[in-house]
Amino acid sequence: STGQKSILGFFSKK
Amino acid sequence: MLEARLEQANLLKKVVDAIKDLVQDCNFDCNDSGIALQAMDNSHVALVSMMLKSESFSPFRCDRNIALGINLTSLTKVLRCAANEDILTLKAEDAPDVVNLVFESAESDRLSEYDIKLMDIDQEHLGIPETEYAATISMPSAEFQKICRDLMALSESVSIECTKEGVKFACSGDIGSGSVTLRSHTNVEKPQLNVEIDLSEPVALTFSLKYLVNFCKASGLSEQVRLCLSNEVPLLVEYALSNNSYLRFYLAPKIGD
Repeated sequence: STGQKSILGFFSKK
Repeated sequence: MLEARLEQANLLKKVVDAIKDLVQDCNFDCNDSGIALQAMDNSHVALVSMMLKSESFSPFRCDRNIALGINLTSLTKVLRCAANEDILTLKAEDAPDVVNLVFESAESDRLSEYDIKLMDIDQEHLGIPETEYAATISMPSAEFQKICRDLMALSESVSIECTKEGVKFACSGDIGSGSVTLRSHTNVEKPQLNVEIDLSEPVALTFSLKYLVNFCKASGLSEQVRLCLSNEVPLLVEYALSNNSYLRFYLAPKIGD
């Protein structure tokens, strides 16, 4: 099965 | 205070329609450069980034930064009261409790006015790094929508593979598998049908079709869509609007097998 990454893993909180 | 007049209500109707199933409550951040919105979906897989530049409005006035916290279901209800061709004016005070929407018919003397109560939304802003994408594909937005819908009949995920041969959208599921391959294509008479592939290195990534189909609700905003990919970073799906305004969606890739 494939896992879904989170967008938070790429874009950091300002 | 904010005062922003749009020639056609249709633009805001389409933008809100395209994002309302992805994000529910969001801040419309207004400043002298225009009206911006950034919001993640609940599962933090996708990010919507909208920019309506001040040039898209006439006139546009915003003296200081104002965040209008709006529930998109409420906004949709009110925007349904506007005809597509109505002139739409958004107004708000500097520390507003409500946003005021005025719809004017250019052809008659009808003037409709609505207020939507604002919400206090504590939204985190994400920094989106400037990225030199390995592959950029411009293609007809209707074509992208059809591919995503067609492949979703077979699978939850699509792999997007871009090589110098072209771009291949492929999926496999319980009933079988399918793929659509596009090559660069120039149509002199109908440039809106062009497919342009700009590749610096091959890319292969897998994405959830459910989100892509959702993004495609923006297809009515622009004849062309731009897909930007680099290995192991979120996909950017961009619908360009007039005056450098845009509606962008970012989607985190899927991993593993």
